[in-house]
Amino acid sequence: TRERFKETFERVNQRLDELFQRLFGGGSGKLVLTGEELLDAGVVITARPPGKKNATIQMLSGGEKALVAVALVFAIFELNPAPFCLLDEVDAPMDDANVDRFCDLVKDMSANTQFVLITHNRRTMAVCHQLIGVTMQEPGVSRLVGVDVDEAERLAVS
Amino acid sequence: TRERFKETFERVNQRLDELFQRLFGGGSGKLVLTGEELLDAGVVITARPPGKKNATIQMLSGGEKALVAVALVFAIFELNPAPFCLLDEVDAPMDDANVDRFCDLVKDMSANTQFVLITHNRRTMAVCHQLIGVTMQEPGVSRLVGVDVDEAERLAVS
Amino acid sequence: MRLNKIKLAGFKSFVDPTAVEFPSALVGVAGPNGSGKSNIIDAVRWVMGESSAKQLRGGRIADVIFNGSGGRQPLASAVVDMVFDNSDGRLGGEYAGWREIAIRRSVDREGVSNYFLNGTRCRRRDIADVFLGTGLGPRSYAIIEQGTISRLVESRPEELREFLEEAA
Amino acid sequence: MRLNKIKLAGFKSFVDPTAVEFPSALVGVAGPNGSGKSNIIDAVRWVMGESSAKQLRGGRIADVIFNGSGGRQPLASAVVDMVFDNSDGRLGGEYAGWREIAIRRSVDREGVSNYFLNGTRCRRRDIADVFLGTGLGPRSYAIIEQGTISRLVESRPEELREFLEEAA
Ligand SMILES: Nc1ncnc2c1ncn2[C@@H]1O[C@H](COP(=O)(O)OP(=O)(O)OP(=O)(O)O)[C@@H](O)[C@H]1O
Ligand SMILES: Nc1ncnc2c1ncn2[C@@H]1O[C@H](COP(=O)(O)OP(=O)(O)OP(=O)(O)O)[C@@H](O)[C@H]1O
Ligand SMILES: [Mg+2]
Ligand SMILES: [Mg+2]
Repeated sequence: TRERFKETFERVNQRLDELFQRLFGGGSGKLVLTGEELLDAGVVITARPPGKKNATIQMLSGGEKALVAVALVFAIFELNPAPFCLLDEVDAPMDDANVDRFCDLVKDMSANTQFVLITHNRRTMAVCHQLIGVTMQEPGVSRLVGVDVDEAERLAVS
Repeated sequence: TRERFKETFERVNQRLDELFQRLFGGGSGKLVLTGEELLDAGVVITARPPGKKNATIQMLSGGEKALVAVALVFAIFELNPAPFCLLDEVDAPMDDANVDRFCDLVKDMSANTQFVLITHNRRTMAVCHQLIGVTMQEPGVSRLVGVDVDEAERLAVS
Repeated sequence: MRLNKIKLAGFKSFVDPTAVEFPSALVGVAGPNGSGKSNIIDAVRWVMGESSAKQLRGGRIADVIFNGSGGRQPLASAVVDMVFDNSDGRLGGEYAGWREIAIRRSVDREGVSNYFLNGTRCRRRDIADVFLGTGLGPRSYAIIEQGTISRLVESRPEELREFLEEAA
Repeated sequence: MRLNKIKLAGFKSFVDPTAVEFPSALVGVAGPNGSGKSNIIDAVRWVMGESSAKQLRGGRIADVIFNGSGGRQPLASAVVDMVFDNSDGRLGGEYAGWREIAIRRSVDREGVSNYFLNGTRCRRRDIADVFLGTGLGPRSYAIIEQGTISRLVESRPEELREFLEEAA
């Protein structure tokens, strides 16, 4: 199992860095082992957004943390690709430029994996092939409505 | 101190309910004591969004929880109004209708209290009297720029 | 293997039987606060065998059953179906031959759950077996709940290690 | 009593001296992810006496000092000033007579902090005294950090009680 862990660690690490650069438009993200002994060392993430010094995860901003987390989840995901991925408002802390990079990445990955994205963000709605609207026209009772992006945006306002 | 706590509890409770109705457009929010003994009983919040049954805080949605929390903070705030209030992206989980109600409330309260709102939401930017833009044109170095709402929105995209 | 649809009846705020179809590889879900979007994700984790009420934002396991609203009475049970298209034979083991796989879970007010696989009663373990090796399951890293995206990177080093091991 | 401005020099990502003015009762702050918005809130809590590095998203207290970037060297110290208009005499005690109140805090790489009140060196306690009874302070309920708004209502009953008592 030592070999197996080492191989997993290295593959995720490489993919994490590639996805980090894609989501941040540069810089680098890496996994680091906290001890010598492969079988029981902990794992930490270091991140270096473009133009900045290496930072611990703690020092990153809300939006930066969400991007690193998405990069890590997708890196692990590709190792053992589950057939579908459900994301509940992961774009909430992101600014528009980062939402656009996130959506581009999800669009690419949707070639092999099915994505369901819960979102309030118009930019994310716009890249989805279909939109499901959920309303409570009757208070307390959830119902579905078919919507397009404009309607979905209005729906979120109603 | 028993009297004092009882008075605080009742005043916050009343104000919480008023602010709850204002933020949710109806329903009611209440504080409940978990024990008989006033001096050491705990406090829980019960919330009833309009048209729904009473729910514990746990069962509420992300946006509903944020609204209840704002109602509670402002209810306590009015008891002992601090001269200023700093809110860091509290509007992130809210849909547009709730953001509008939140902004209306903040606008009213800004008659007595100074608010500083960090936000990515265009609707919230639009109700502010002034907007401060923060950028990192030089990577890793924060600088301020004067902006209006359109520029601020573009700024969040850059 | 693709997720075709989820049917909810009496599950949380979905009091009337509701089918949520996923016709493509990239589906968005939108709607006002409190309308029931995250409840759909809870339904997916529940039908796959989630046994902790707390993880489903409830106090007891029967809290997933529609509890009533301004104009409706509480129901006595909840049922969720999840239907997969397995024509690529991706779902392993004895089920590889099935073109379509439907899992169902029901629960009553006493908290007693029943599981079904393509219409036949089965155990919770059998549902877990269906997903073995696919990375799916009630606590899969492929399902990110609201507000938890950053928690992942903030976890302690030994937790992050366990997370990696699970994926290996 | 109104907050007039905050001046940051060498504090986190504000390497160059920067004055953030608050000219009105409702001021918005906007900008891309990671540009330094939440660092301004950290500066306010820090100058008011926050002593825990963890509460300021750092490991050691000297982590608030600009650490360098692609093109800049790390600095040796950080200074933050906060200037209030106290013409209404709201700030109590011996300071009620001051029309303007300026508090300053500086820190060096050894983690040694110095506090100043209207230009005169003072202790951390003196800064806390200035705000006594106003509801303000490094952990005041009037300052909501990013991502923490829901944590308040999710706290345990005894924590919520403490919160109420603090406000009484
Ligand atoms: N057993 C139940 N019976 C009836 N209603 C329920 C039950 N459990 C939860 N709910 C309702 O579901 C609502 C929450 O739904 P959900 O969390 O899916 O909202 P959401 O669409 O994700 O909103 P947001 O955009 O704020 O995240 C609550 O208002 C709650 O009243
Ligand atoms: N001591 C320091 N020296 C230099 N830079 C620092 C220091 N401490 C923090 N930073 C930088 O500040 C950035 C975080 O800033 P901040 O949290 O204010 O962003 P933000 O504008 O709030 O973004 P978001 O919209 O994502 O919440 C990090 O990228 C980090 O590199
Ligand atoms: Mg939700
Ligand atoms: Mg921030």
